[in-house]
Amino acid sequence: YSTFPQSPRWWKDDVTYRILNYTPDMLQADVEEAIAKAFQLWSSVTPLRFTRLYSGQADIMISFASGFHGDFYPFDGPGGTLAHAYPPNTGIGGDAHFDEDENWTKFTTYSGYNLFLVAAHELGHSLGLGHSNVFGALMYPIYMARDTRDYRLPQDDIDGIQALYGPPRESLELPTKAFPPQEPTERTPAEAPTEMLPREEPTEVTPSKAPRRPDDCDPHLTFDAITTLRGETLFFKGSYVWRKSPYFSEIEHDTISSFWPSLAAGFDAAYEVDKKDRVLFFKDDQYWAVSGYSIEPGFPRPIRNLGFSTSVGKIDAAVHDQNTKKTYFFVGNKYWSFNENTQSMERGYPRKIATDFQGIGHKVDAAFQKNGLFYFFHGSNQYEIDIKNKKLIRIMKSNSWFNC
Amino acid sequence: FPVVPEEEKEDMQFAKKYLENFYGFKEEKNAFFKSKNLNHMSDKIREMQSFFGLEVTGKLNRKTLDMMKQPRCGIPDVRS
Repeated sequence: YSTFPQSPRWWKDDVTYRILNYTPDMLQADVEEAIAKAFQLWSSVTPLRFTRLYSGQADIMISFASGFHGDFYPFDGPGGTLAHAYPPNTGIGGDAHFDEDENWTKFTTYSGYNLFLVAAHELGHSLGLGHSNVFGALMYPIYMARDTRDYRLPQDDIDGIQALYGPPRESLELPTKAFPPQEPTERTPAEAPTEMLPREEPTEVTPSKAPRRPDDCDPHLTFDAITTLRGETLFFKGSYVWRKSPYFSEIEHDTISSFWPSLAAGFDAAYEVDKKDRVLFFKDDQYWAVSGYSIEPGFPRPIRNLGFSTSVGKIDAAVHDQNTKKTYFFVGNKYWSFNENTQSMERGYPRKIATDFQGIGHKVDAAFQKNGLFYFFHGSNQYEIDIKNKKLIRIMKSNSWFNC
Repeated sequence: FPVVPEEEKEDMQFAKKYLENFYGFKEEKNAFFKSKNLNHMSDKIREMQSFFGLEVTGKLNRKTLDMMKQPRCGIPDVRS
């Protein structure tokens, strides 16, 4: 993410906005809803509250215009520049202008631009954010059509806006329950920020600081999920990804949203079926399938589709054996074997992990296969296993792959 | 000098405008600085290619032009 020079921001929590005019492309109510939803995105992860004014001067004045429209940055007709906005300040500061020569739409279609998405981006500028070079971030300069029905703010954008304003006040009191939904343009229910925050208590969070990625060589480093992907290995924790590639010696640091913008952070498990060029991600009782960057249509699906009983609410880890075409799912002290060819659970499962994997007498947090060997992760330890003989070969630190 | 085909000239104009808008490129109007302009523009193309994770060549290749033609926000990508 980036901010403007000197990082201008609003030095108050209550910011006002006013919609000066409307585009004829959409119903007025749809314009108002899109703008309100865009504000909610930002208020849900900061202490900011947005109030709509219907007359007079508001901090953020929103308008539609084409060509020359009273500032030094004329619009350019259909395509090209869609909109622009000014960083926090008096006068034109904070204002957002939308190019009326574009076709504005309520939904994501290929014949127009989704007003909610563009407004959410422009309001990021109105609050002080610059552009991000993280592909998939909301503040990425180029418009990317995407499903906005359950749109979640990518982690890079949360990091950026919280660097300016900090997290929502409630999250500092660590609420015991999500507060009730409120009127639009007020703070929205808290499900979004908890979804986006790493699953365990982030180790680094202090009231004024956003959670941050643990150090590669932190001896206590643990992982939520690990998978191979086209010869590389991806290690997941919260919204963070460590990417180990056989082609580069350095470990690359990414976020989930930079690869799959619409996936929420905090995977429980992940595994690759190399022959199908497919990786499956698991979170709670659902799973997604991706091929490279693209999420396969028809997902998420419930994990019971794989043959789990409804008593299994989520899985801890999963690993696919490329030799036998079987996938092992780990839940608590038990594990299942899934036949990828028949797409069904094998008979005689679940079995106790400790019975078949000597030395693994506890829950498995994450697992993957490399060069024929299995690697099971529990806490900050990693167990290298010869799967054929189900023999424990050695125990290492979880981050032994990071050249520590 | 090689004659620049019409389309390439248009692409060059488009790219110049793009780099002015989003990367703070400023062209020296004085004709004597032509080679300096080309170097400066090449630097700005590198800056844009690096921002978008393209191969950094400093040349106005097809991929770079395609990226420039994507619908986008009107705010510059770098401070200016």
